[in-house]
Amino acid sequence: IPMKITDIDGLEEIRAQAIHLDGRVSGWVSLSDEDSCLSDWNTGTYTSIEIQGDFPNIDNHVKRMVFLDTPGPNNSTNMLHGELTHKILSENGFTFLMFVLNTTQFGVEDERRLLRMVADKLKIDGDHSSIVFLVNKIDALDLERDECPKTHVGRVKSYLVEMGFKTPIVIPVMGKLSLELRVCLAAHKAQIALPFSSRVQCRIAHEIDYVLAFKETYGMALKYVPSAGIDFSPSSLHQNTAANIRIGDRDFTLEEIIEAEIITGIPALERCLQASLAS
Amino acid sequence: DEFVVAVVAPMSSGKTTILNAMLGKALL
Repeated sequence: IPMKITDIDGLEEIRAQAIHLDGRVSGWVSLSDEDSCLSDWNTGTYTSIEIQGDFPNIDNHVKRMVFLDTPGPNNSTNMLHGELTHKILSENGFTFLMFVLNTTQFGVEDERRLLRMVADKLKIDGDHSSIVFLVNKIDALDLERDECPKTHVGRVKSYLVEMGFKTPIVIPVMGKLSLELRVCLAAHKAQIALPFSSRVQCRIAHEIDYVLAFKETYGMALKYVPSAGIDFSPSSLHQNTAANIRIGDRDFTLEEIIEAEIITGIPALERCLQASLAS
Repeated sequence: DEFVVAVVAPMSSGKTTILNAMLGKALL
C-alpha cells in the first residue's frame, strides 16, 4: 500500500501510523529495528501508511521533503498496484518524480510499461525537468569482464530518450551497499557492534574492496550527475578519518568507508534532491 | 510547504532499500 514518508529534521525516532479502509487512524507507533508493524499493515485492511523520520542528509529549511512511495506495479502479481501508481501520477499530487530502474532487469516489460505511463503523464504536463532516474544495483555489473557503468548509464539514457524523456538525469546507485555502509558508520559513531553476522560482514568487506578498486570507473558514471560534485576527499567531513572500522576480518579506515559510500551514488541523489527542493 | 517526491519503480528494483539508505536505517 502507498506510504507517505515525511522528513522532519531533528526527529529522533521513526514513527508510523496506518489509515484504515473506513478512515480510522491507528495512532503513531515508534518503529524499531527489532519489531516493525509495517509488514502487518501492508497485508491488512489499510489504505495507506504515514511515516515520519529524519533523513539526516536532507535539510528542510526551505520546504519539507515528503516521499510518496507507490507500490511496485507488476502485471504478474497485482494489477491493482499499477492502478494505484496511475492514480497517484494522474492526481498531480507531487512536485518531483524519482524513477528507480534495475540494472539486472534493464528493459523488461514491467519497467517499459511503467515508463510509458510516466512519459504519457509528462507529455501532458510538458515538464521534464523534475524527474530523476536511478539506475539501482549498478554494482551488479561485472567490471572485471569489461561491463562498464558509464556505458550502461549511456545505454539507459538513450533508451529513456527513445521512450520520450528529454535530457534525462540518470544517477547510478547501489542502494543496498549504501544502506550497509551507513549502518556501519552509525554503529562506529555509537561505538556499538555491527548488526551483521560475520558472513554478511565478510561479504560487505569484499564489496567495499571491489568498489574501491574500481572507484575511478564508478566515478566516471557519476561525473555527469548535475550538482553531484563528486570528489574523493572526504577528510573534511570527519575529524578523524584515519580511525579504523573492522568489518568481517578486514580493517578499513573511516576515509575508505566514506569513499565507498560516495561511490554508491546515494549522496549524489541526496544533493540532487536537495538542489531541486532549494530551487 | 511540502516538496513531494513520488517514488515510482517496478517490483524488485530496490526502491525501499534506497529510501532506507537515505534514512540510514533498515526500517521501511
